[in-house]
Amino acid sequence: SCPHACPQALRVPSELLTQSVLLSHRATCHPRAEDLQGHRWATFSREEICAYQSQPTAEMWQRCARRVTEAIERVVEFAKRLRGFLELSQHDQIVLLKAGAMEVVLVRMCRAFDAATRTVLFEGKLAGPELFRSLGCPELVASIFDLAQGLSALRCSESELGLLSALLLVNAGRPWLQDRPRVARLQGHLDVAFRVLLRRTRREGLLARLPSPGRLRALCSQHLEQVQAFRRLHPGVVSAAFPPLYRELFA
Amino acid sequence: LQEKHRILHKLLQNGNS
Repeated sequence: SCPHACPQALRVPSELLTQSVLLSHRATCHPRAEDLQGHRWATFSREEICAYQSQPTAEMWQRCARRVTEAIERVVEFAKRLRGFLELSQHDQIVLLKAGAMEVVLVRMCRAFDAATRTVLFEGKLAGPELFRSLGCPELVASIFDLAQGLSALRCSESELGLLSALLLVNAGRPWLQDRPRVARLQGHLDVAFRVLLRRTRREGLLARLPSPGRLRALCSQHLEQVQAFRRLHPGVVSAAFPPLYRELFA
Repeated sequence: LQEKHRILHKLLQNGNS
């Protein structure tokens, strides 16, 4: 509808865009989609859980910060492979990733969530919320598990998760964007692609069951608050021992 | 903004891995 205003990359039919997003999602997710089917991940044993629970708080925080950072790096790669993302200004790429990367990490978690045992894949095995006790933020951990459980129950396809993730990132409502209309155009294309997919697969009911934007935002705020609380209790640890990308985004 | 997010900026600049 705007052939002169839209760069070439943004004028693609819905299905092509969905395919492209799916490829980007599959290429940057861990575990890979093929490993999700009939997975054989072991559950952590009692002894292993106790070992994690006995770790000093600072060490457990550092360990989890590393895992989160690895996930964020994959989301950055996902963003770079999203059609149109790299055509946004560098400023806006940073704004969108800073605001949305953690939301995507949280949504992606549901892929490796085992509803039967209420566990999530962590460092190669399935872990329940009690494994993270030494972090000292039980409400945050519980909220994350609740989100993963809720999303897991929706049984989203990889295409749905890919588009949902893309829409979490390409959000023209984020503050501080320089070229909001440009982001909105890209968001619009993704939105149409998502709706076309849902109509084609008769999954329109999914829209009403997704976690609200407010819920994801609140979870990310909760995470930031806990990072601040940790810093007050363990001054210097974040600067000295946390991954630099984690510090940049959350501290 | 780029000054405060050097690592993110660098990741965005690098070629795909």
